[in-house]
Amino acid sequence: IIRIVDVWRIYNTGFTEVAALRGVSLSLESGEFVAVMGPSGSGKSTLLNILGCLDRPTRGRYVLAGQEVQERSDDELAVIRNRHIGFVFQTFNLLPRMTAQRNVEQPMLYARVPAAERRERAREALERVGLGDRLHHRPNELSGGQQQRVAIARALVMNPDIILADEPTGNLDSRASEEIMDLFQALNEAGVTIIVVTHDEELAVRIPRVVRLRDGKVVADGLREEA
Amino acid sequence: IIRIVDVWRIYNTGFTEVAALRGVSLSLESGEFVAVMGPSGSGKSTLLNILGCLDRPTRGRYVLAGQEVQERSDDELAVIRNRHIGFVFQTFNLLPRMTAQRNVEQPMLYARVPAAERRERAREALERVGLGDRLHHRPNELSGGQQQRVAIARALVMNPDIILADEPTGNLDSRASEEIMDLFQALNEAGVTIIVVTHDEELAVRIPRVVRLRDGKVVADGLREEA
Ligand SMILES: Nc1ncnc2c1ncn2[C@@H]1O[C@H](COP(=O)(O)OP(=O)(O)OP(=O)(O)O)[C@@H](O)[C@H]1O
Ligand SMILES: Nc1ncnc2c1ncn2[C@@H]1O[C@H](COP(=O)(O)OP(=O)(O)OP(=O)(O)O)[C@@H](O)[C@H]1O
Ligand SMILES: [Mg+2]
Ligand SMILES: [Mg+2]
Repeated sequence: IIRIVDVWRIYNTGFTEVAALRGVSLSLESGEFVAVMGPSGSGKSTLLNILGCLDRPTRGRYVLAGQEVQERSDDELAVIRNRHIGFVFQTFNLLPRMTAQRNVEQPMLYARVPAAERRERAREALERVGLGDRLHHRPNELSGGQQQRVAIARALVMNPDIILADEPTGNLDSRASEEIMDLFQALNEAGVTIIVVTHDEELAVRIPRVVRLRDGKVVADGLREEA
Repeated sequence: IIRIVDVWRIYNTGFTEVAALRGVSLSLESGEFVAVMGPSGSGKSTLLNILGCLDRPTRGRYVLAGQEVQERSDDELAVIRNRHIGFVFQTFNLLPRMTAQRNVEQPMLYARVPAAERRERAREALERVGLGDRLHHRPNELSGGQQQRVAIARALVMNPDIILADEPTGNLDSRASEEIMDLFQALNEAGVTIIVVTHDEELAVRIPRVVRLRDGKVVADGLREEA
């Protein structure tokens, strides 16, 4: 379902160039569950942004569900992002003046889901991550881990085929982290393709395949023997 | 050096009340190194904000360096925050339009440190956290873990007596986390009082005293036998 071939991403900050990805190739079947790991600054978020169609490679190809992403129009990519990909951002990206419930409703607005259904699905998504009693809190009225869970709920609410989660448990205690992993595992068993960027080796042991990055290159990509 | 007695913090969100801290008492000698742990939403950041003089308790007393905090003027508190307390925020709170170096210079501006000295101390603080090659990048040109390390560098640059760090390694891989812990341990050996909020049990094993919160109350507070 996902295939990237020799992808480079070079940033120009005006006075230097940073090659965040240097020839990354990766291939995933539909329904796989993959962890992406590596040191801080190794290119994990950059990779995930490209896979999520939030950024384009400087060089190389990305084939998503059988079609080259660079051949699709911006409108087509917007629909793909909205309906087929659920993205959990490393820094949450919540709208600060909206409540938790309204933040989770956002993707459904774009898809023109009727108001009563939007509210109900948002409420139910927030309950699934343990925030049923925080629906009307704004992000600055929530703890760091609660904000992270709102970002997770928002990524799930459109029932996407692909979940891309950038360090979804970085602000969660071990019990809340396990609950999120249980949720991801249940979705994966139902056929959802999941890629989780994580620094947490405890989390990664529950994920069947691990891709390791270092300085913008893949240095390992394999299945765990016990998976 | 720090003593809080029966501290409550109640938030009013307009339609509900959230008691984030419900009678927390804590006492630290100068030079101690303490981990604060507990589930997401248990009150850790709220506690740290009060200790850092960024927030006031609804009820209870806070005695800092021998004087009641509520008896000090806002100006006095601002000087204490600037010169004696280094605060690492859970969500970094970097200024988005300034470079990493300029962000780290911020506390020194307030203290009227001359420009050449400011730049040099900021550069040196960023090198200490492994970001010597990212001085001129803005936050959105940095990875999540790099932003976190800029926030750490900024907290250290005034050589504070007290460091309050809210999940300082949440976005760091294990090697970068260890480097930050080595840094904190060296500062503690030089006499700095350090309180680290963390979800990471691996990190906490290196910290001699652990305070655990649950639902806004202290449920454990003790020294590790082996420390
Ligand atoms: N401004 C606010 N208004 C209302 N409730 C708030 C506000 N800020 C925090 N809260 C609530 O207070 C409780 C404690 O929040 P706090 O940020 O201290 O938790 P925490 O232990 O740091 O959690 P985490 O590990 O997720 O960062 C949470 O349940 C949160 O929803
Ligand atoms: N807009 C940008 N301009 C310049 N350099 C950038 C930009 N965004 C990221 N970088 C650099 O690209 C590299 C990879 O960044 P990326 O965010 O992908 O790392 P990461 O693996 O997600 O790290 P972390 O674990 O710290 O989140 C970093 O060294 C970073 O400084
Ligand atoms: Mg990242
Ligand atoms: Mg917190």
